[in-house]
Amino acid sequence: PDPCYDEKGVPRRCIPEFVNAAFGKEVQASSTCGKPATRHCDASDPRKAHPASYLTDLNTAANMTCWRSETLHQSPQNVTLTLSLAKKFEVIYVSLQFCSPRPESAAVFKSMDYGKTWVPYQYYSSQCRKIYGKPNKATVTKQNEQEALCTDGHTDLYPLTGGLIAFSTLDGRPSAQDFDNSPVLQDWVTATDIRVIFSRPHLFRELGGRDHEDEDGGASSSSYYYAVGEFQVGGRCKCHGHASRCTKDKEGKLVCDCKHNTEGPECDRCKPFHYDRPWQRATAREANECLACNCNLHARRCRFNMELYKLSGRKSGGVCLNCRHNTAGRHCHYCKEGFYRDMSKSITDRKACKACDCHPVGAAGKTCNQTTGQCPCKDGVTGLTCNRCAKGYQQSRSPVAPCIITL
Amino acid sequence: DVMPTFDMTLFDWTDYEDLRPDM
Repeated sequence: PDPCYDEKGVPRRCIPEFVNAAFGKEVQASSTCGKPATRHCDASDPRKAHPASYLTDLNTAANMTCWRSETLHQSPQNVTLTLSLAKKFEVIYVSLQFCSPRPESAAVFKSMDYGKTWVPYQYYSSQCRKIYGKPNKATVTKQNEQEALCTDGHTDLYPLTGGLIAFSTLDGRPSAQDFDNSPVLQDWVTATDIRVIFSRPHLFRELGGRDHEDEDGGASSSSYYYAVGEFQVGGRCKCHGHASRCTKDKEGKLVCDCKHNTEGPECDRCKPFHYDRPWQRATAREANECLACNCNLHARRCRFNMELYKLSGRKSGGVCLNCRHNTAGRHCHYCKEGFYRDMSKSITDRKACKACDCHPVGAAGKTCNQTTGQCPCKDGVTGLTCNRCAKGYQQSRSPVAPCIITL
Repeated sequence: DVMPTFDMTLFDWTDYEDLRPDM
């Protein structure tokens, strides 16, 4: 059974499963150890390599593979991990499990436009105001639900290994309970890329991240590195409630498997000819599927008209384009000028509209009554097409006044 | 008794050539 429809075939909201969106995806690290090789890190030796691919590979309790930065010296240097999800996801959490001590200051960013622009998601620091210009543990209100906060949580030096940084995108956001009706939070959780910036280690007087290996030949005690075993992004492929799964398209790009007459990588628009009401996200109550225009089988294209939609009580706003078979009207529901409705046929019949066929001499015009087919006749002329003289009249020689009263 | 349809050959098309249908 298709989760997007109930047992009676009625559309209902459907969402892809909750996944670790980072799993198996490539992470760009601004610094990775092993090039050149050191005593404990050699990029060319699989037993001693710590590549960025270890951030998103399969880890087991017995075998935690860790990415590790180069050994850094003296003044704090930013180290950046950038994860491309290659598609819009609704992110519920971002977590990092460290193999080194956690950084003293770190920031999580997201992009919604595939890495063109970045917005902050969360800051971590024992000195929020000083490092990021943010208060520690501010409260989120309905007025600032899209604001990144700063916390001194998750920044302890201990544990020296295995510590977590975990950020829940909805935690503490007032509208989280009413997510369906909160475009602000729907936007807040949407991301195509996640970036984490380690800004400062637990500096030098402490143990944090310090490299004891003297890799640079008697390094100062202020050298340090970052190491992470697991970079997770928990969330769902974003399909606006119109798909139960995401698949790869012909080009290998991840896209929603759209239902409810929607299309697009995120099911974010209606399919052609399904513009009878505006596209909407599905909710728990209503699938908001896209509806086909009603063109009585006489048109292949239509467009949406908001004014007509409002006038109809928000029921129908589709306007058919290029009505064929001599039909006209927003639903191709009547006959165009010069044709009349053959009531013996359904309006959906290709031959529902017949030509008026008004007589070139007897008729006063070419347009007939669209219901009866009666052409407008000149004086003394009769017949559906005005093709003969009425009783009491006879044909004259003048094509302008073809019938004259019989003497 | 239905009247016959127009006999187009009876009309005098002089001065009305533009009205004359293709027969």
